[in-house]
Amino acid sequence: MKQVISVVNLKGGVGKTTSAVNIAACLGEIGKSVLLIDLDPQGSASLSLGVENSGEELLFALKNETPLPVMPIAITGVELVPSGMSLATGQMTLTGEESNNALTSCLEQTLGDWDYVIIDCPPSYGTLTINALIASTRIVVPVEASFLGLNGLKQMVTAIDSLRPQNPGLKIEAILPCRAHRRRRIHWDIMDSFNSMFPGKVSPIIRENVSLAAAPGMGKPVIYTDRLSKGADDYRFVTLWLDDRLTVT
Amino acid sequence: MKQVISVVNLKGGVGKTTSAVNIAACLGEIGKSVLLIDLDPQGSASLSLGVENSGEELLFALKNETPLPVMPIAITGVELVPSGMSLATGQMTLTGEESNNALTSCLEQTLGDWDYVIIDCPPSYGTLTINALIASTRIVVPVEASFLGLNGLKQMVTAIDSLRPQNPGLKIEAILPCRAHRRRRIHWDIMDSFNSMFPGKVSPIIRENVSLAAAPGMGKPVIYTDRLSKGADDYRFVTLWLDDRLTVT
Ligand SMILES: Nc1ncnc2c1ncn2[C@@H]1O[C@H](COP(=O)(O)OP(=O)(O)OP(=O)(O)O)[C@@H](O)[C@H]1O
Ligand SMILES: Nc1ncnc2c1ncn2[C@@H]1O[C@H](COP(=O)(O)OP(=O)(O)OP(=O)(O)O)[C@@H](O)[C@H]1O
Ligand SMILES: [Mg+2]
Ligand SMILES: [Mg+2]
Repeated sequence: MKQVISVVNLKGGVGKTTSAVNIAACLGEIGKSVLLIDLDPQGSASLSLGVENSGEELLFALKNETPLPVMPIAITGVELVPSGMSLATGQMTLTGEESNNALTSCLEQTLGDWDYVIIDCPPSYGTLTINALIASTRIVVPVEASFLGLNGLKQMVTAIDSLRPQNPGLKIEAILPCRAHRRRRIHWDIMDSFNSMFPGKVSPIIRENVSLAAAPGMGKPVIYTDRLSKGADDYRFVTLWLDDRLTVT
Repeated sequence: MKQVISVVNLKGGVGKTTSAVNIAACLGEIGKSVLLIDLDPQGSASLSLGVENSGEELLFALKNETPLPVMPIAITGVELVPSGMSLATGQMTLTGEESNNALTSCLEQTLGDWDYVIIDCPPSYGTLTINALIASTRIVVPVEASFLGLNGLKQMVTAIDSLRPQNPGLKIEAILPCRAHRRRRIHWDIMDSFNSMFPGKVSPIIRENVSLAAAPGMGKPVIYTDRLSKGADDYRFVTLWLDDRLTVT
């Protein structure tokens, strides 16, 4: 059964895009088929894959509830719905309760047989993020093990709870500790908090590693740019952990 | 003459809040008086100073164009306009061209004789950020020296250019390289790009340092929590550099 996963966190720069892109690529590497949807007007996921896009096609699809613009990319098993700045205007015009289901409707009409749909969300609680959450079967929250990171997670929980009437099955499937600095005491203190808030749902950590900061500049996921790096190792391991959980349940 | 400074970047997690809070504190330490405005519904700046706030007072002030709710905090020379989740609802209701001047109007009515007003902006190009930019005399852009960080800066430039008709004096005063990893080659490559895009405007760097990730958890700026740390050194140095530039011009 197809899993639709929102990669979401209102807090900025915690590793949403890096996780969405690299988990999608790692799933493709283990033979899964993935549709990666870039839902951020800043188009970070698209840019990380070497794709510059206006976002106009995606904006059109959402406004008119037509099939999503899917493009092939040179990543095994992964296809992309790219985004760009035009979607920002969309964030202003796509307002109101009825349009919160636009993405769900678009997805239903989009032909393709993917094992996973992964949605990269922007760092704001607006129309786009709400659309993603309503369209999703699972939520994955990349987090940073810092005080502000922990606070962002608490606010995320509140936001998701408020959406449950519109999508009763909605729950946080996994917390991904990204950009981890394991030598810091604060890392372990905050990890304890994550583990007590979400027992059994905290994934293996993804370490802060230059390979992950550098890969977007080469337009490829880290398993293509630096396949022996810590960044590649960590995302492969997290992907296996996640796929295992999502296949069983 | 009072300087109103927006600390802004649409890219998430680059160090806007960390910079706004710590530069404000460092300015207070050298005898300047500062009003720090938390304009982010996630209230990160407020939380970093140990203040939990609903954001209702700030929302009310912006909607009705009344004086801002200023509160004293135990930081020499610094007062705070706190924020919180209620401002998120505001982001939906405060729409339309005429409301882009709300913050400017509120500031004019707010009694107080500060050398600097520093505005911490959220990572989105919506009403709140536009209000900040229109109210400002100067823009400071914290950046991360990574590919996605450089791209965020380019998008920031485009956004600011589009606002110039409404605030002709608006220009980027400084680029602050935050969370810097000087041992990475990518750091120096991207720093070259920053320096060629903004010659003479790139501040001394602020290194990635645990002191800056830990300080918010203690509700104080780093010069109070860890005054001999690299984080404290770097922000003091950047503050002197910035104050010098802003006093001369
Ligand atoms: N584990 C890591 N090690 C090193 N750099 C990383 C790591 N994860 C992410 N980065 C870098 O940190 C920055 C922020 O990551 P990313 O853009 O993925 O976060 P985000 O949550 O999607 O941000 P936004 O809120 O702006 O959408 C990027 O420049 C990225 O390349
Ligand atoms: N130089 C630094 N060294 C270590 N940690 C840092 C540094 N600067 C910021 N941080 C940490 O990185 C995270 C992101 O920083 P911060 O919240 O200041 O960025 P931001 O741009 O305001 O984010 P947002 O887009 O969510 O508003 C925070 O957890 C913060 O404590
Ligand atoms: Mg992103
Ligand atoms: Mg912030």
